Amino acid sequence: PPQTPIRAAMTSIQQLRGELPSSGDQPSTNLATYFKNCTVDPSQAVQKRLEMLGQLFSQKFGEAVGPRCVAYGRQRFALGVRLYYKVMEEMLNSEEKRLSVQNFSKLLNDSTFHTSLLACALEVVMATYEESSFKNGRYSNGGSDHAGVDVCFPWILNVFSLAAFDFYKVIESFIKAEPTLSKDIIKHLETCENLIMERIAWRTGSPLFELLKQEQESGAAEQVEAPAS
Amino acid sequence: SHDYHFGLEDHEGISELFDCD
Repeated sequence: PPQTPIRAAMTSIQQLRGELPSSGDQPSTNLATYFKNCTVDPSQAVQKRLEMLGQLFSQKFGEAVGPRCVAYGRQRFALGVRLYYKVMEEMLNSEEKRLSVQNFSKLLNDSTFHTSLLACALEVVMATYEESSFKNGRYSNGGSDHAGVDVCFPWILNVFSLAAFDFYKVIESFIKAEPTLSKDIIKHLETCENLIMERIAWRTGSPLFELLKQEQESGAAEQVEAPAS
Repeated sequence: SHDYHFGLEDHEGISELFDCD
């Protein structure tokens, strides 16, 4: 049958669902082993964080899209959690091969890492759905009440109070760890990257400034070429 | 077609980006 925009969008969502294990709402045996190998087991903290962020996400999704859509928000969050666990496991497999270590206690107890990784997984889910929403015209009512736009990037950063610079850190590793991402989704993540690099990371309060200050202090002896006018 | 440009070096990974050795 001919490929219609609706059919293409439905295929993207089905592909995303199909690539995630149906039992993936919990860490796999392999991922649970990484958790257990840690000096401090992060399992409980990971679970608690997901519960807290899940409630926050559903609430904010309902506020943005409408109270009748809270259930859709929960569905998207559940899909995001499955992608989060899958990508985390693949990242740790890669890091184990690269560094020849199995104890990732520091990384796996870093709340910012988990929040950034989950935000990236949710952005992939949201972009897949939003793409379909625009294509099938559900939100395209031509007015200013364009609900689909409200949950697009950088919406997720505000929901999780996440610094754009921290979100930026996970994007490349995420794409490397999840080879089944469609070209459209990769392009979307690259657009997020560019937005962060060009604008969002330079807003007041960004951790980037503190990092630059530290870098300047530690490398004060190095000769830095003066910038061109 | 669209190809992502990977900027990280082979010796860099998510551990370094979150300051973990």
